[in-house]
Amino acid sequence: EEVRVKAITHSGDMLKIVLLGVPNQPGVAAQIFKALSDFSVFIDMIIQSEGREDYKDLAFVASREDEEKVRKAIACLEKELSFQGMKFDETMSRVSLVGAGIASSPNIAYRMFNALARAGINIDMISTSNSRISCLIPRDLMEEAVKVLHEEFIMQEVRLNEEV
Amino acid sequence: EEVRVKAITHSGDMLKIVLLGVPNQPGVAAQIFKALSDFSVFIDMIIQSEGREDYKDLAFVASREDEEKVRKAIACLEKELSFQGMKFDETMSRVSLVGAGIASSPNIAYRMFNALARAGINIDMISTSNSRISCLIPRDLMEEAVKVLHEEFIMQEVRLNEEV
Ligand SMILES: C[C@@H](O)[C@H](N)C(=O)O
Ligand SMILES: C[C@@H](O)[C@H](N)C(=O)O
Repeated sequence: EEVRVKAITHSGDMLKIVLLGVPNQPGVAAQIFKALSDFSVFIDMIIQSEGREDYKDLAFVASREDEEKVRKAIACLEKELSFQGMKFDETMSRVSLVGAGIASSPNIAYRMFNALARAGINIDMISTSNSRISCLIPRDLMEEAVKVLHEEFIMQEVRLNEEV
Repeated sequence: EEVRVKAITHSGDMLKIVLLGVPNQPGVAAQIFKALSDFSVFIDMIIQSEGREDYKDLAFVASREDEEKVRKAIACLEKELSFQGMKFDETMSRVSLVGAGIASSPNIAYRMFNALARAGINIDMISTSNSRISCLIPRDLMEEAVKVLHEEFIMQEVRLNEEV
């Protein structure tokens, strides 16, 4: 496996916010992030996937201490943009695998998702870039998640090196 | 703005695949990526966001030349996993902003989304990691997207440097 996992990282106390059913047309994402920018909200992740008909759900993760600022930003937004609902969820946290080019290997993604599954950890959200695979998982299972991912990816390497 | 955009990148001919309404329980993402791994499908992005009730949509982007392999992997998957539907979409392409720490600044995200909106480009999917903001947009608008993002982020820098 020439692509290697270099590190496992996780976030602290996060707040997941989902704007449900925003109109799927140009300018809507800009409106949302203008409001967040006006209140200087620090963003950890942005995830928008498939929607239904002409609507999308736009999810983002901020730090819990910014909750007040996020609520103010959304209160301003609601004056100019209509959407079907919103969700605030403080029970999630992010765990990531980091390593050059790892996101392109379906085998590394499989091993990560499988290690979490064996530990009974449900994956709430997934987002990747070329050198990182991130999952939102229940915060109270974070320690367990880091442990099983460490065993799957880092320990393996150590064991391999010892054998030679 | 201490965080700076270093580059604008875009992908070639991509294929977006969405598995609609997969069960939201541990092990499902692992099953999907086991099937893709068995057929050595090269993955460009994985995006899973908010779902509804006990279901999630799992979207991933592969290269168009792997379409046959993806279809075979999904045919195998369908024998063991039930989901509500699937979508294959060859009309999308990925454009990304790259720079250390850019995803945490809501202002950079706003400027990116706004530059695309001013050009009338609709954002189909969004995914971030700490140093990259990626958007799936219509492939036939890719050149326009790269041009407007270049003007917004790279030209600005050049102009600023000239002034001093
Ligand atoms: C939908 C899928 O991601 C599921 N939640 C899992 O953990 O595998
Ligand atoms: C939903 C939102 O992303 C919209 N498609 C936009 O381009 O702004």
